[in-house]
Amino acid sequence: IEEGASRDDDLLLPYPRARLRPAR
Amino acid sequence: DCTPVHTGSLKHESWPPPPASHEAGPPSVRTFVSHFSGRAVSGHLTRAAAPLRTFSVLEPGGPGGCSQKRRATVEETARVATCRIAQNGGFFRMNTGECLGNVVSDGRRVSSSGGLQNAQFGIRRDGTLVTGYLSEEEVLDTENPFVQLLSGVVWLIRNGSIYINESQATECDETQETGSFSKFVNVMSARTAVGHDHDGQLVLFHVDGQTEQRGVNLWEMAEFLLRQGVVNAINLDGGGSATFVLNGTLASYPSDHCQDNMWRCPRRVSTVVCVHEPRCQPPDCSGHGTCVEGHCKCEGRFWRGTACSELDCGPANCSDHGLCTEAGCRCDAGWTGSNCSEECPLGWYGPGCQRPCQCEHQCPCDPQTGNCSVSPVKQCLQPLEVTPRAGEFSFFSRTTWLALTLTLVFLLLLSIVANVSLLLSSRAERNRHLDGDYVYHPLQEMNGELLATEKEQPGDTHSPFKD
Repeated sequence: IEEGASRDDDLLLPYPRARLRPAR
Repeated sequence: DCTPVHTGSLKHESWPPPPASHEAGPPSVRTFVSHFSGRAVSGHLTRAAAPLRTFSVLEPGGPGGCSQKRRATVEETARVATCRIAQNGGFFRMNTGECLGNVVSDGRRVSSSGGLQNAQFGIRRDGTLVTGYLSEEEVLDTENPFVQLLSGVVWLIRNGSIYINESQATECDETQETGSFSKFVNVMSARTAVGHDHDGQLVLFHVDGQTEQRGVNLWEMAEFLLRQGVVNAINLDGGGSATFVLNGTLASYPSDHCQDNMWRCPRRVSTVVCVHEPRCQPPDCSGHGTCVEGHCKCEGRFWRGTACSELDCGPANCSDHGLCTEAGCRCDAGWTGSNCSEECPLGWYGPGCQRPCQCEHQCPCDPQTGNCSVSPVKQCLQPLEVTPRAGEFSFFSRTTWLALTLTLVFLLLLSIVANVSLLLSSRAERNRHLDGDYVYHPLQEMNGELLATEKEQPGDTHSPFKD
């Protein structure tokens, strides 16, 4: 059964999208 | 990043594996619809025994998925690995598909966080369950390496207590003023988590939801897990990623919309946590056996052990005079037999006693080296004394046989000569009778008296018919 692609619209992000956390 | 760490080993919990004899029964999957702050939330709680053999972290779409930055639905990834139960796993970059954090899948390290401080959950080679924060050095440990490892965000429960506050301090972003991390913790949403209970069983948790509208926050999830006896747990990806697949079929209500807003569609995610049939450890039984229902059936007569990695040549164990190999005892020089318990027979030496001694006068040699000068005095003198007698016996026997043979030949010749002479005389006699001369043989009466006619024969020649 082809359900089609998700719209990826329920976003739950721990960190702001634009930021990369520096590795320590 | 908010709590600098200056010392080497970082805080984490290691839970010892269950005994090797512990049977891995089928996983249990419980479905619930529970109230959290008055809201009804549905989800699943899964427990799997012997996680070392039944739990895997899968790359999206199969091996190589992280390096190729693939995204696949949980159903697709679970189908490849024949998972009984599967959920979405670690976080990933939505726009590129890049796997984030540490990922070790069935012993293959496919992604590294480079020491980034987020909650980790993994299983080491000996079955130890590890939860918490790990330095890169600990992740790369080769003595007891991780066979499964993935990263989450927020260590929910540490050693039986909620650990969210401490996690926020450790895992928060440097720019806390954005509030994104705090919101992430406290917002209701669809959630997933992984952890373990007191019995060392793996626990997978999933709740349906939609960010800011339905579902649970991390505090509610942690409390629920605590009530279920979970000892250590970390939070995995949620929101539209939260997906639960049972026996290959989607069994949750994803929160992402399809292209048609009427319907909901499962998101193509990155890594997947999977509960499958028990696998052998190692999966290929060290190349010396076959995996049957999670147990190695060793091949050959001498491979033993749960991993078919030990050679066992029996209680004698080659009697300390050999090496146990997959073909049996390989005896040291000078020893033979299935257990290497017998010395080489006299006159032979070397590995497997395959080499004949090369000593003079048939002297025995050293069974290990073949050396003729090693303790030969007693062993060698005796044969030297015996040799002449043996020679005599041999010579006497030969002479006897020769005489006997000659006698028999002589008798045979004598017999032939006698027989031939008799045959010749018999033929001469017969030939004489057949030369044409008749021989007169007078008939005799039964009583032995001559007939009257015979008596009168010389004078009566006129009565030829009287006879």
